[in-house]
Amino acid sequence: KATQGRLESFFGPS
Amino acid sequence: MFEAQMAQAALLKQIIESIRELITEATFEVSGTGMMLQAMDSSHVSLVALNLRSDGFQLFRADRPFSMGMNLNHMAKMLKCAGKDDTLTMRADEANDLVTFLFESPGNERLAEFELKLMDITSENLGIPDAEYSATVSMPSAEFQRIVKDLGSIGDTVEITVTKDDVRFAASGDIGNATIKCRQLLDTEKPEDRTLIEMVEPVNLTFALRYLINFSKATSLAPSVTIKLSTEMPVVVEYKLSDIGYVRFYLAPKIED
Repeated sequence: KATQGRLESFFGPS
Repeated sequence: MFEAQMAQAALLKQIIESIRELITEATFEVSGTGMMLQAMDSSHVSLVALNLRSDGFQLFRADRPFSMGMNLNHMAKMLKCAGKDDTLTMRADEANDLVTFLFESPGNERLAEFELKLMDITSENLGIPDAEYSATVSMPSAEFQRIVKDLGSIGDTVEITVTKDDVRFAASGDIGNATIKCRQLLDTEKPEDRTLIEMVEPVNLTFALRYLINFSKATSLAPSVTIKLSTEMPVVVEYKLSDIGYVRFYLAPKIED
């Protein structure tokens, strides 16, 4: 079963 | 003082129409280089990055960096009042919390002035690394829109697989399964009709279709769309705006537990 990733998991704070 | 003039008010109207369902409020950052916007949807699954370069405007003046927080639905309401061929001038200064949109008809016989209230928006900007992607696919934007809409009637998610020969979009649902395979097509009359597949390594990722369908609202902005993929990374869906910049959408993938 796949879960929806969130962008914070991939991109850091600017 | 900020002032910028665009030949076609319709362009900004189309841009806002294409993003306002994902993000209802956003801050435009204005500086000497142009107008930029970066905002995530409320669930932090997708992100819109808009860049309008100053040299793409007929006139652009920003004395100092300036933030304009706007409700995009309110902005859209005003931009809808522009005539089809009207020019757009935007004006704002730090002294008052308003941005003025001036719509001028081609013969200068009609001048409409709309003032939109600016707002303070607290938003977190993400640092998006300038990464190399494993696969880049360019295809006609209308074709991409058709694929995501067609598959959206079959399932909730799409599995995108890029190999050196083709790109496959697959969905499955209660009623059955669907796969759409697009081969590279370079020999076309118009460059925007090409399907170009650049692959460093094969990729296979799964995404929620409703976001991709939402991104494809930008189809009318550009004849071709570029999709950049890397394993376990958000996909980038980019629409280039001729001579002025781009609108990019990012979408986090589905992750196997």
